[in-house]
Amino acid sequence: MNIFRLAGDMTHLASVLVLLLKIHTIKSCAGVSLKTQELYAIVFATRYLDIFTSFYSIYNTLMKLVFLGSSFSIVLYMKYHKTVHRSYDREQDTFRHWFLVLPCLLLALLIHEKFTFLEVLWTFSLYLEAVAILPQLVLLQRTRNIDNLTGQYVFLLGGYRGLYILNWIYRYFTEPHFVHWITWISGLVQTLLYADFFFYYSQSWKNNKKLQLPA
Amino acid sequence: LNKSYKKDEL
Repeated sequence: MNIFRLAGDMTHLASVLVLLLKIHTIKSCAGVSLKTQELYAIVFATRYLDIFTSFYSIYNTLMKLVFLGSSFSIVLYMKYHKTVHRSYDREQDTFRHWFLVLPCLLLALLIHEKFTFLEVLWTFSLYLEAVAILPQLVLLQRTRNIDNLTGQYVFLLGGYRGLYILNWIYRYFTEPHFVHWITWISGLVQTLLYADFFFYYSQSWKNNKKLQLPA
Repeated sequence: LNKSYKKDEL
């Protein structure tokens, strides 16, 4: 494992911890998109089915369990915890996320490396992860006051994607035959979706002002 | 258990 990959995983872990901290300690999910969280739960559930069929390392299995557990608990918290649920911006979080799931499934059925159940689901999870942040970005744009934790959550998620790209570049040059087009292209699309957010985040940071995205 | 090289990432 290279430093970019480890840093990427740790940034991803940090983003989840920031979100859980907000929900668990402050008992608020204001500004957090339940649609995006549901999509991530689907992403991890379909990608990590291989914990039953393959073993890579203790690290790999542990991280998979952490991401599965955290994504499902965030969804359950937002849906069923009374106080947390009350802070949910239901009226603003209107992105029709199921319209992302179907095209991703169709695309995975069309473009994949092997036509097997696990492989198609794995490919589907990559396509879906690429666009899963969209409901969250739309909600951020609609939210007048973005609190620091929500901003940091999205910033860390974007950082994780950026570091994964550095990891792929590193692996391409250091490991023979490391070519994975599906992973790379969907990963690149996913990272590009954050570009706009990163611009406004850095502006607010530079000017020491509250983060606000233009309508 | 089979091991797929590309799936060692999360």
